[in-house]
Amino acid sequence: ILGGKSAGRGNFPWQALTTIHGRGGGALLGDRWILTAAHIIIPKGQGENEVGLDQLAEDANVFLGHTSVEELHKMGNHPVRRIFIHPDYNPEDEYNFNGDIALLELKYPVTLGPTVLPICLPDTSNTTFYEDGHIGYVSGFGVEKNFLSNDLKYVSLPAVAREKCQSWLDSKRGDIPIVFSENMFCAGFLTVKQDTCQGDSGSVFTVLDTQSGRWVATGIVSWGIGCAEGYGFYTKVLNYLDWIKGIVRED
Amino acid sequence: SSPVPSRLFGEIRSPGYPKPYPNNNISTWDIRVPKGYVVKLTFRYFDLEPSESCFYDYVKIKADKKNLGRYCGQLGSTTGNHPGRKEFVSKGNRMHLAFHSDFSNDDNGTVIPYRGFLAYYQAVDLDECDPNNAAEEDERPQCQHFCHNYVGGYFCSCRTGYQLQSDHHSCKVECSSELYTEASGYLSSPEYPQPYPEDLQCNYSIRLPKGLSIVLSFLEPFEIDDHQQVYCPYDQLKIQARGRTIGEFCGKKSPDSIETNSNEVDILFLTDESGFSRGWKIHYTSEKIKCPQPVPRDQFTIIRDLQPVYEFQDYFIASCKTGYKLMEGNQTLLSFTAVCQADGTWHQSMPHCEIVNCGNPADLTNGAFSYTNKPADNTYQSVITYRCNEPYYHIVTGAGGDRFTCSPEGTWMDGNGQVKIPACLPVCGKPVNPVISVQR
Repeated sequence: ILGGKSAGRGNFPWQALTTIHGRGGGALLGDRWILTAAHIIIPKGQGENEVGLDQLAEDANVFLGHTSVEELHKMGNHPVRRIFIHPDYNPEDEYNFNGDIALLELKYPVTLGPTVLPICLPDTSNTTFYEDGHIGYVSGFGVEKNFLSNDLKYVSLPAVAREKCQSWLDSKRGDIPIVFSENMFCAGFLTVKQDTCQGDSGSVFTVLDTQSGRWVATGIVSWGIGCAEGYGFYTKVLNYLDWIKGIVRED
Repeated sequence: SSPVPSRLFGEIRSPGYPKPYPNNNISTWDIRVPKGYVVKLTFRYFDLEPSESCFYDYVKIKADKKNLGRYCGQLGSTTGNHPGRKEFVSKGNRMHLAFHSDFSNDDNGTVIPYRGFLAYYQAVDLDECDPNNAAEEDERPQCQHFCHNYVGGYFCSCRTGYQLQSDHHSCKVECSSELYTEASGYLSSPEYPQPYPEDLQCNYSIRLPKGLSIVLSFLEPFEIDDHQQVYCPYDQLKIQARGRTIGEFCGKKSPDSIETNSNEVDILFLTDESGFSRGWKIHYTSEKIKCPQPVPRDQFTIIRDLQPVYEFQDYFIASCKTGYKLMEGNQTLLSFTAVCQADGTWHQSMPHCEIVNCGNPADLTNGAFSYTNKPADNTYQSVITYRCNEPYYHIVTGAGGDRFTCSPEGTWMDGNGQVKIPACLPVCGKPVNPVISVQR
């Protein structure tokens, strides 16, 4: 998290620290699911065939319940039973992060408390969260000032209108055939040095639903061009509700 | 003199018959028929010299040491004693005939050829049972009770309760093994209400199917030899049930009814060598043996359709009030039935009822329960309320709510009778310590 602040304990109780292929983030759903990005499980350029999902589940580390990386490690990991990658995610397509969403099922349900609480999913009818300027908060253990952070940081970022995202992207991509699909949105600033960065992937972009008084995950930190050099791009959770609920409810 | 062989019939002829009999002749015949018969003699033809008192020629008939007559003459003669068609019957099985002819048979110088006689005899059955038929006083049948005649003989029998002795004439009371198996009946001392014989050792046994109780009622008159100072020293009437003496009686006062509670009763009547008491008579009946009235052991036990009396093969069903369960010792019973047995006891002892205990309520993950009334009370009608660890979890209940009551079935049930406990589901998006921006 660049340009952010240190999170206090209980500010973002859904925040998970993952260590699968390097550091990543995630968010607790219910008491046994972690919402995260697909690319932290199967990075671009690494096919699924190299290592099976079962093995990945065995090897995955998930930490919950603290803002300090060191304390998180001391508290112990939460073993993963299964991993669900969205079928639209194509690890071979280096510049297409469409379907960059995954679910991790923990082996054992976690006991909720002030420092471990799940995030809510958005209501299907509410699209205002993605309107231009709608403020959200992103937390993460990712890079801050060139170093991976040892503590949880957070930053407040506005959602940006699609046209602005596309326009900016077009100006920056060059020859890179990077894709901005309808299953994504972008957020952040063009000039203010506040953004998410490497290591924050998988963490959730959250907004406060003032009607219900609940914090809702509207996005998942997915990709960007550099860090704090423009907008960041996030998986649009609203478009994947059916997929999420289909997996979570069936289980 | 010639004995006549013992036959059932025969004829006797005067010497030379049908030719005139000789003079100076004395002939005798001893007629004998088998024992059990008498001799019946008739003259088919009789022609002897008539004389006054049959002085000259005669036939003398004798039987049973008695003269049956002296006969002579011809049919229609004015003198003499013609037997005619008379039947001569002995009392015994013998008859003696004697024929006598004097030295001549002339009448005023004319010799009259008297032919003599032809007599037939037959054996006639003697009715030994008719006392008038006894030849002598000591020859009368000595049947003590009943005499039965038949052709050629007779036999004796005895009244009910008596046994013909080895002499085939005398009867002795037989009451040593009298058996009664009907549901009710009468029994009495021998000869009742006439005085009972001496030296009796009577044993009357009543044997009924199991489950019946014999009741003895004494009828009047009741009279058994007794003594003023010593209890029943002479004759005794003993009542035994299942081998155990339940009463010994004598005197003139009839005992009260006896309910023996037994299906097997023996009545012993022992008498000494003397006495002149009229004895006793008992009317026995039977009724189904009774069992004790069932009584609940506690206030929660219900006996269905309680009867005023319980008899053999009756049964009762016990149950508990709602919220209580049947127990026998430490064992829970699904139901209870007790049957009245043949010996007057119940085949199972009365159970008791204990309050239903639902046990500890199921733990609620990420939640807890609390007792509404009495703490740690898991018995019938106790109420608990489930709650979740708020604010991190919220409770999701069925339509029956979060209150559970210990049911009569021994399970915790919600308001709709469902046993499924609520669930505590995570509360999302409500951090206890949300991020707050102060400076603007």
